[in-house]
Amino acid sequence: ISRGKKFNQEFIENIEEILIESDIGIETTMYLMDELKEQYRKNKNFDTSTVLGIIKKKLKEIMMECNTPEISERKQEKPYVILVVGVNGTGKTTTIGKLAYKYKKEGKSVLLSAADTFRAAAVEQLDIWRKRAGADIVKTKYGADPASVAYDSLQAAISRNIDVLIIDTAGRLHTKVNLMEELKKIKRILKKIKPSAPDETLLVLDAVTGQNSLTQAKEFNDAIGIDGIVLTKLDGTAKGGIIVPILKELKIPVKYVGMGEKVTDLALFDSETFINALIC
Amino acid sequence: ELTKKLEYTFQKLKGHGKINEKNISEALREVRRTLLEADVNYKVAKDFIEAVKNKSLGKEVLRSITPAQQVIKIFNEELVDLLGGTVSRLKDSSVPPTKIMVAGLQGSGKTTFCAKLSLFLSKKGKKSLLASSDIYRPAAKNQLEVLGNSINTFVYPYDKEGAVEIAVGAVEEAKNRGYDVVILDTAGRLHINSEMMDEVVEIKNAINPNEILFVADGMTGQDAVNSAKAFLERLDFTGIVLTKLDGDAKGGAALSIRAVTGRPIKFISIGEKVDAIDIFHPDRMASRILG
Ligand SMILES: Nc1nc2c(ncn2[C@@H]2O[C@H](COP(=O)(O)OP(=O)(O)OP(=O)(O)O)[C@@H](O)[C@H]2O)c(=O)[nH]1
Ligand SMILES: Nc1nc2c(ncn2[C@@H]2O[C@H](COP(=O)(O)OP(=O)(O)OP(=O)(O)O)[C@@H](O)[C@H]2O)c(=O)[nH]1
Ligand SMILES: [Mg+2]
Ligand SMILES: [Mg+2]
Repeated sequence: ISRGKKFNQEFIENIEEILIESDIGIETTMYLMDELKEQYRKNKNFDTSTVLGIIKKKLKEIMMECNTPEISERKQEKPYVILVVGVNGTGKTTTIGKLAYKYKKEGKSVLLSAADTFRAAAVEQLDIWRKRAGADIVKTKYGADPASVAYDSLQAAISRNIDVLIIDTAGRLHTKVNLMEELKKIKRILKKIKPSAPDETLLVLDAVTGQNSLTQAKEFNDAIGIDGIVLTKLDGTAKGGIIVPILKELKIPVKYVGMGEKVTDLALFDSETFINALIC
Repeated sequence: ELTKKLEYTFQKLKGHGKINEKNISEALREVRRTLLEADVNYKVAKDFIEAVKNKSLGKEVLRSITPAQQVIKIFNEELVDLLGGTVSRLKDSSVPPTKIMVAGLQGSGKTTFCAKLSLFLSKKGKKSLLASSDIYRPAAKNQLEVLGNSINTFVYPYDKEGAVEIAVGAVEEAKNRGYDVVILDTAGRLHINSEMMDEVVEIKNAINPNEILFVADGMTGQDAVNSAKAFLERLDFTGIVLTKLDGDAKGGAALSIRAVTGRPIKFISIGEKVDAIDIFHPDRMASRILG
């Protein structure tokens, strides 16, 4: 957007285009556009920087509304159990490798659970990541019941006095009822050993995905409850604006962002950075 | 859904025999909203609506249907036309093996699709060799081998070679062993990673594929036009595959990618199993997008 343009029809369309193309969705876009028009009515002295300022302020407000308390990992007793879920190909296994590396750097002992017993070479893939991170792994043969792998992993984490247990699950579409039931079963079986487990359930979303991410967040949250989101592939050109309606409607915070394919390419989500990147 | 919304819109403007500027602008707003909610790219939706608007202005409303149904009918026809205009058969080589190369962003479903395509072709009596030039993703080779085993298809073995070397070796193997087709999987890559884009161009130049398929996730949002354009510019791909359409994403990326590249959508992937592949049906996709 060039500086100092007047608030005319063409300008309005440009703003609308930037917002829509960020995947923020039509509802949030219209909400922001109404807000802009309202401000314009009050103060005709409008230019580009005013507009950007208003949008950023509104986005910050939306994101602050969802300030759910940071899940304090120290409050939970060992092992801290993280369940990672999401649809196919979003970056769950890779993210787990990055998380394991992060916790190892913090001096924690980490155990990974290869509970994706379905997809070709899923266990092998996670095994390579755990070596890169310096973590241990519990795995079993292909086709085994994921819930039993999760169960064995938690038993092992307890007996080995592990700080953090991260459970990888197979990618699954939220529309597949039996696969969502499988997740509920994993949760139930973990609770048999540790009632607070999973201490953290992370939904991994691909920044490239459009409006369906909102549906995914709703469905996974309804099925097993989601504590935080990992937004991956933000090193691409997709903006991931869909997390704004997700935050607004479901109050689920984004905890991490994936910025690449290396073990160090994981960052804590920062709303300021995100908002600035969203509407540049 | 769209029909109901448009019925309501036209109800408010009664007694019109023709579709004119006035009664259509409200309807077009509804259609635009439907397209955007279906993940059709902003600019693509704008151009598409403008084109269809010009086609429907002044049209006599048929006696048998309401103006709303008329508008939907026109949009549906135009969408089907845009999505599936050209014939979308897989390219064949006069001298075997036919070389098919697959490329796209990370996690879009390329590796799984290669196995699906191989099975699809074997059912048509064509024997294919599977190969992967993905030397980056952990256990990429294992993944294709496991998939290959499940369909009794040989996967070209590699060890320490580079991506281009593997591709050339696989084509050579396919030639020597009398395969009808060689299907080459490539690593997922970002269109803005110049090194990786250079690599995939290098692979293309080394083996000169008959068919290059851009594999895109059916749930892709507004960004679809960016990656599609970039891959087209560097690879000049010949066909599009949309995956994960067994979900409930509307699939507007189909229109976005088709509109900015002009390349035909040849296949869709509709599940995780190796037989979950289908020829692209533009009419089904149009109904899905317009909801
Ligand atoms: N550029 C980029 N690529 C990523 C990122 N995260 C993951 N990937 C890539 O995305 C692809 C899929 O990653 P996986 O970790 O296998 O995804 P997944 O969700 O475990 O996949 P399934 O288990 O098959 O559902 C791989 O090629 C990863 O390298 C990221 O933040 N940036
Ligand atoms: N539900 C569903 N899942 C699919 C479909 N196609 C692929 N998948 C799944 O999507 C995930 C990613 O598939 P891959 O074939 O590994 O994707 P890829 O493009 O090769 O990934 P990279 O090589 O990392 O870029 C896997 O879990 C697949 O089983 C589909 O049509 N429907
Ligand atoms: Mg995985
Ligand atoms: Mg692959």
